[in-house]
Amino acid sequence: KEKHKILHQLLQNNTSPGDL
Amino acid sequence: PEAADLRALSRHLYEAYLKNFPLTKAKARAILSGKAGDKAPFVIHDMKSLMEGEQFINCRQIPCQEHHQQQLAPALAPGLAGLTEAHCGSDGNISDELELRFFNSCQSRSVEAVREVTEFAKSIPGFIDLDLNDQVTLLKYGVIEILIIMMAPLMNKDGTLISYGQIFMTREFLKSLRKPFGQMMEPKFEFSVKFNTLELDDNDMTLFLAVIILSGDRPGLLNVKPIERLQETVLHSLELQLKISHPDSLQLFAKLLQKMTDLRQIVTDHVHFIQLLRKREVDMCLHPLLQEIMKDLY
Repeated sequence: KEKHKILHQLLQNNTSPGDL
Repeated sequence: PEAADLRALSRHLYEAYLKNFPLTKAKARAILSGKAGDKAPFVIHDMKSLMEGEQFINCRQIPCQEHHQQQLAPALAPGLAGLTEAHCGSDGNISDELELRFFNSCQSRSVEAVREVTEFAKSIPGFIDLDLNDQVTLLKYGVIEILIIMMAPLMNKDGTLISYGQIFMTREFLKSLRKPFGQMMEPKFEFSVKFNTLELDDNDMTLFLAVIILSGDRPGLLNVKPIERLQETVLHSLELQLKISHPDSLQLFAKLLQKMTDLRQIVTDHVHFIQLLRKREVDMCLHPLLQEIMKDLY
C-alpha cells in the first residue's frame, strides 16, 4: 500500500491536482 | 434486452468520458482540420517558437518533493499543461533549459491525465467494488497504455496537439530534441498514425479504454475473475458499438484488440527511455505519482 500511496488516494478520494 | 443493457453501459461510459476528458477526439480532429471555428493552434516548430509558445500557457508548478532522491525524466504526455520555470537551472544553454522545462510541463499534464483516467476508471460499473489493491494494479499497468491511446486523436503524421489543443507541436521538432527526448515520441507517432486509420469515434474510444483498464492479466492481481467478468461485458458492448458505428468495417473489433499487443511493447520501450533519461538528465526529477506508476512496472 505504501508503494502506491498516491494511487490509493486518487482511488479513494476526489483528489484535486493541487493536492498532488 | 441484453443489447439494450450493453447500449446503456456504452452511454454511461461515454458520459463519464465526456465529463473527465476535456479534449475529445471530435474536437481534436476539428482543430487539426481547421474546422473548429476557433483560432488555429499556435505552432511550435523550433526553439524560438517554443519560447514564444510559453506565453500561451499558464504556468503550473511541478511538485517535486523527491527531487534529490530520484532524478528521472518526464512521462509521456498527451498535452502540455504549463511551461514552468521551476526547473530551469542557471547552468547549461538555453535550448537545454527549454527542453527540460518543456518535458517538466509534460509531467504536469501527465499527472493531471492520470487523475482523469482514475476518475474515468471509477465510473466503470463494478470497478470500485473490486479489491482496492487490484484497482491500483489495474491503474498502474493500464494508465500509460491509456495515455498513449488518447494521444492518437491529437496526432497526425506531421505533429501533435498539446496544451488542450491550443498548440500544435511538429513531429520534426520533437525529433530534433536531444537524445533520448528526441526519440521518445517517434514510436507514439508511428502507432498513432496506424491507429487513426481505424477511424474510431469518441464512443468507440470510450469502450476501448474501459477494456484496457479491465485487463485481467496484469501482474500481481489478487482476484482475476471479477475483473474478467467486467471486461467481458464491456467487450460485448464494444463489439456491438463497432457494429453500429462501423457497419462496413469488417474485423474492426479484432483489429482493435490486436492493438493491445502493440501498446504493451510501446509502454515497455517507454519505460526503457525513462531509464535512459534517469542516467543522462541529472537536473530532472519525476513526479511522485509517476514514480509510483513506473516503479517495477516492466
